[in-house]
Amino acid sequence: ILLSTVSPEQFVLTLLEAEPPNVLVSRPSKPFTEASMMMSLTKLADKELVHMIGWAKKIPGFVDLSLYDQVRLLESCWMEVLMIGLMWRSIDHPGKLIFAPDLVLDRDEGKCVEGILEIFDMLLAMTSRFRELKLQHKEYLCVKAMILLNSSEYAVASDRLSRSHDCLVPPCAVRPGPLTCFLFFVHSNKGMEHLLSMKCKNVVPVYDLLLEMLNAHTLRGQ
Amino acid sequence: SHKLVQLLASTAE
Repeated sequence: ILLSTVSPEQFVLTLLEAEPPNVLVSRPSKPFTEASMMMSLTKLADKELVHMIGWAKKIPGFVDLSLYDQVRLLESCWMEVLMIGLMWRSIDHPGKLIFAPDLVLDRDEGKCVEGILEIFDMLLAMTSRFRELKLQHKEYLCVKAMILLNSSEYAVASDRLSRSHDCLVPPCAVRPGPLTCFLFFVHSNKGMEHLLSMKCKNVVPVYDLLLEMLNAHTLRGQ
Repeated sequence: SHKLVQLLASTAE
């Protein structure tokens, strides 16, 4: 895509086409235990991460970055991208978290897992805020792309990436205030710490891509 | 981050 010739509408269309598919992770037939809920959530996250990489590669400008910068951006933002996706899926369902179409959790189910209720409440509160502000789908797409492009604590220098940024601004310019708020709402620290503690306590085995991403975050934090 | 790099480097979606 020649970014200089792309209209904001076309850019939003590109983001729409980049959207990952819905991931399914069936709910266990028995009531949740701490281990089974964490297992469902980590399985889902691992599957979603694979799709997230495909999504990122379709964000204009991203693949022009060095592999090193691509890794750095994704390692910084993956939990926030998972969270905003969850919030968007849950926006029309007060009190529920739609992790997947077949994994809908009520707030109180968070009581199964030590420490997760606080995170569920935070996610539900952020989702209600999105609902109150009437977050539109195209705004969601733009905010999610911004989370990716803004995620590294180091400056990622790329002419194409800054032009991507410029393309993201017009669709969001209608309501810059609320959209800046959306960016501030999405914080992943608590979720990351919780997942790390669940892994350290051996409540759930964390493997594959999710393990890599969690380790990357942990190493950077030290 | 081996798998991440692998997935980023692969051209197939």
